[in-house]
Amino acid sequence: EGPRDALSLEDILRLYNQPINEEQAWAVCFQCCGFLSTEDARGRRAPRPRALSAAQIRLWRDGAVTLAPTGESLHDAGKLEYSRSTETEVIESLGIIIYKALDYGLKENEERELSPPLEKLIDLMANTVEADGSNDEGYEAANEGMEDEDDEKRKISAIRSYRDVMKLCAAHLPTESEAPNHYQAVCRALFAETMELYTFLTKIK
Amino acid sequence: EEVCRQKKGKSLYKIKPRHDSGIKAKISMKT
Repeated sequence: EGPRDALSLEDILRLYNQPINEEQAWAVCFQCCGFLSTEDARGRRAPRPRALSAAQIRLWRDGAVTLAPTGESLHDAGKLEYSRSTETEVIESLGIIIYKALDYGLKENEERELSPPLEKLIDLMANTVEADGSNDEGYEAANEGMEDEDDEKRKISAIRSYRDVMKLCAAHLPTESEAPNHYQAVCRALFAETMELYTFLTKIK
Repeated sequence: EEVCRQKKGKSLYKIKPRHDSGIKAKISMKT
């Protein structure tokens, strides 16, 4: 078998037998939503099943992250037929996958302590934010064009698009404009390190 | 093999008891 150009998130979790770290979670969210929003902009919105899995999230050697339809090989991507999911359904599914990747290997009676911004992002993506307004701190990135004096309205209460997710991920960094390069580098490093481990373990075997 | 795996992938995080109103419970209800 020749060198692999892509690994699924499931491959990565199984190889390490550990959860991903928070920075990797931010990076996979940003990169995956970048791919999905570009697909949409090009009018190439692929039909996607309602329930996505970590096996469908593919990290590439160059740090790109793509989302493939279920149960097919890389070469068949996009050729299978599925019922179409809405953008918010895909985001919800992605949020759940990312949470499970952060929670990987933990017992059912245990809960990982996440940093508040990442927990908020996942809460918003997975659409599990409480409706009572108790979780309204923090994010302004996804509401463009609002005036400064209207802070309450600027606080995001829901994610509606891939771009909203990307803006929240960018706002997590000290310099938002660095987001594309930074998150690509994080995913590239995750791929490289995982391949290094994969190669090493293969040699041992 | 397991030592290599853990050394390579070591990530630090805190674990707390699962809480009924925590994100894990909310995500579990979704799935």
